[in-house]
Amino acid sequence: MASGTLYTYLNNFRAYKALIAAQYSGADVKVDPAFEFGVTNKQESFLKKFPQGKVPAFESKNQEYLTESNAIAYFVSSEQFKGSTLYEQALVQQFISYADNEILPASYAWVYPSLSIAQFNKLSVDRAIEDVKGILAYLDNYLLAKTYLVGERITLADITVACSLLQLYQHVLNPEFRKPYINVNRWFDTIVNQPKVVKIIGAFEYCQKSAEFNQ
Amino acid sequence: MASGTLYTYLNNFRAYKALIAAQYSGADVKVDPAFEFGVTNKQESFLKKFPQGKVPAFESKNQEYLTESNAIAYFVSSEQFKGSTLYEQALVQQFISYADNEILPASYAWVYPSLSIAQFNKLSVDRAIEDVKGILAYLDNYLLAKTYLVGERITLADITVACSLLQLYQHVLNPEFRKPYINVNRWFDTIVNQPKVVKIIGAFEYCQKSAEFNQ
Amino acid sequence: MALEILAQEKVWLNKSKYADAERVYYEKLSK
Repeated sequence: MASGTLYTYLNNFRAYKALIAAQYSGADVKVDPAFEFGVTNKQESFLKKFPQGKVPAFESKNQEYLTESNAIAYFVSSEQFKGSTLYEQALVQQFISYADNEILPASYAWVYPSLSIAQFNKLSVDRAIEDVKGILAYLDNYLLAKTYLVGERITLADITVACSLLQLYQHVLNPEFRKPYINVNRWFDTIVNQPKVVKIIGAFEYCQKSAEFNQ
Repeated sequence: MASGTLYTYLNNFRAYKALIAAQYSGADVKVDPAFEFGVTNKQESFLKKFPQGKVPAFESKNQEYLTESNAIAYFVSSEQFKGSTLYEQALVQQFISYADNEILPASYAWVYPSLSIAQFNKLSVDRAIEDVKGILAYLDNYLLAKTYLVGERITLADITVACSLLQLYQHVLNPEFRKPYINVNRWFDTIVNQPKVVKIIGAFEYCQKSAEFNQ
Repeated sequence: MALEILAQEKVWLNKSKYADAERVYYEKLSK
């Protein structure tokens, strides 16, 4: 079973993917407590292993180096977590891509301005909100008759998609907005309340009131 | 071995990934010749299988449906193409993520305005150019002592990264700009000239002169 | 959450702009 050190800042939803996957597989993954974002990842010793200086970054006990959170999560996952058949493995890949290519861009474009860490542009935010509605509608319909995204058990697909939705559910999807999406809400709630997930992300706090935009 | 029908418009670099992977694995993947982008993918029969109406989309002979080009490419790849060891499989995942999260955003932001597909914004393009320099520098250093990105043979990592660089090498990386990046040029040239790759993308034509920006 | 760290992360904020442009372009080409 894989084991090693994960370099990341705290509360990094990308790092959560690997840490949760390790909970399920039993992989021994420790977050480096000495890591300081903006300092450690600019040092020569870090850049020698991880030339782009990005996190999360992973060093296995056998000195194998990995960047990109999906790769690290994949490395520390059990075989079953990655999909039990060829088709299920491909579906896991599908949802991983969907999270990165569809959910995250929409999430950034809505959440970042709402947290005032990106400039507010009404057109962009309105478009992001529509995109998020489309995403939730798609997932809601997909999860109508399914408990998990792929197969009959939790997989890397559920963890990856749930982690990519964390910031949305935390900051902007207020109760009224998310109310119609019964199935995806049920699924998301199931995932974030799994004991192995709670161990990593803590007790999840849903958005009660969307952040106001600083125009 | 997987077989089925791929729905895509012509010259779709995303579709290339799956089609090239199928060449290497021997999977029988046919592009639907009747598919018309903007028409077929809005029809009810298509949306029933692929609710988001996006391409490439894949239907296996066993009526298994997949979207997201990485998932389709994964499904039709041989085991060796996905990485021969656990670490190599994770590295393949790493480069797939790198292509989508780093290369493509920079590529779009430079290439699309240069082709007048998207609006020109000098700040965005200047930033994209710097990002591309960083990408090429990273890959060039990585490929200093390697023929392929992962292991000793061509894998899905090479195909995915090469396909994501296609538009850059075709439209904006003129000879002077790309000259310093000897290793990544060598690697790219190796990939695009592989007979199985040429079968899908044709004879590759390098950019001779960067497109002018229509301001 | 450390907003300052989040602000330093490189994220793709305007993907929809390029996705739309690409779709329109290839729909036109298909015709």
